[in-house]
Amino acid sequence: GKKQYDRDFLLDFQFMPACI
Amino acid sequence: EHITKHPLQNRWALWFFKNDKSKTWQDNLRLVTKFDTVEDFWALYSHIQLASKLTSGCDYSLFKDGIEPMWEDNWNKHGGRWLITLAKQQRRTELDRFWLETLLCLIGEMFCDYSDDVCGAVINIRAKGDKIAIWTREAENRDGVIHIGRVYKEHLGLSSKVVIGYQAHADTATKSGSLMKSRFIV
Repeated sequence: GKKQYDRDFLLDFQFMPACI
Repeated sequence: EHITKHPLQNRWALWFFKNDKSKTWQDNLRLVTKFDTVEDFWALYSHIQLASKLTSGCDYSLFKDGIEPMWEDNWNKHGGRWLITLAKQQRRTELDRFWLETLLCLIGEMFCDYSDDVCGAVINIRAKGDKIAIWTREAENRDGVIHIGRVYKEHLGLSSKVVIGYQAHADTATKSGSLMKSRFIV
């Protein structure tokens, strides 16, 4: 299926470090 | 530990335009980079200047990979744009938020069945007033255009009193600003 993401899901990644 | 990035439906290309009158329009347009995951989008977004910090005459464009941010591109030439025109004071209060919401609408494919009609989005930084637009592929595709306009307006948080218009590129190319007619409004 199509990869659809809602706004809040996308925003959750804004300040996530690139490497953990 | 292997960490999988979250893939986007499409690969997107960010373009930057800087107005240098000694060069041609096309020479002033530069491809910045392409990305196809949620994580890479944020890495790019946090690395570049906010739109409100750009100088007048600059544009950012985000288009699906393979579509150039110009009317002449085969994917754009029959299309048009939902245009948001901002008052000067909105650069300080709303421009960056509107542009981010626009980007999220695109990469999240938030227009459901009509997301395939979307080509990209453009932000123009101009002294007389900034502009943001979502470009779609086919100005005659009424259902798709209207759906995209309604969803877009909702995501920007615009009140029902605010009206936004859709202009066909073919009309924009041939008519002056004052004669510009919107094909659709929402």
